[in-house]
Amino acid sequence: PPQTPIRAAMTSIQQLRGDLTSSGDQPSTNLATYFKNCTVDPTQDVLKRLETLGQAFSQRFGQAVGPRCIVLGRQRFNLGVKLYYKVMEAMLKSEEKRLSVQNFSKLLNDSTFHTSLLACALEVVMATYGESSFRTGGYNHGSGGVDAAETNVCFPWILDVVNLSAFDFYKVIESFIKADPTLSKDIVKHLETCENLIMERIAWRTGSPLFELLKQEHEGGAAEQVETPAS
Amino acid sequence: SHDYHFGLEDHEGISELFDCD
Repeated sequence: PPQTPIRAAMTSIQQLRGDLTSSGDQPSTNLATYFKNCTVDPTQDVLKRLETLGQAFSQRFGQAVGPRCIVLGRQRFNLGVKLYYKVMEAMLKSEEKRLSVQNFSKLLNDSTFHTSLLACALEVVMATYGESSFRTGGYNHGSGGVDAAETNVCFPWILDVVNLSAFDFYKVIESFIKADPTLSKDIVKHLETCENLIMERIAWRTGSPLFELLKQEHEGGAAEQVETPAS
Repeated sequence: SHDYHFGLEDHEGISELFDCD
């Protein structure tokens, strides 16, 4: 049958859900082992963060799409969590191979890393359901049963929901694409568009951590600064 | 396959990007 935008969207959704069927909403045995190998076990912090951000996401999704869609928001979030765990495990496997270490305590206790990874997973889910499509393309079918045409859940909406700077989100995109080779061409394109938006505009807004980093770089790097006598 | 341009070098992973190496 001929490919239509709706058929393409339905195929993407089925593919995403299919790819995540075997992924649980809890860390896999392998991922749990990475957590246990840490000097400080991040498990409880990870679960607590997911609970807090899950509530924020469902609530904000309901506000943006309609109060009857809070349950739908929760479903999107749960799918995002599965993808978050799946990609985290793949990233750690790749890092273990590259660095020959098994203790990722610092990374796995970094709240910004987890929030960025989760935000990217949620953006992939939202884009798959057509809820984060950029309107320049000319259509937005809200193929998951949500009429998102009147709402504003397009990127960078997710950054505001999880309270993340665009600059920190940017860091995770390339590794995310590398770690999940099953992402469709359209989703990769979507993430690339997010990347470009950050690079060209969002990272330069007032309050971006980029300015502090540029300042440090200009001063020769924070680590190289001469300590004052007092310290 | 997609046309995404991978810019990170082999020695750059997620650990370095979050300053955790």
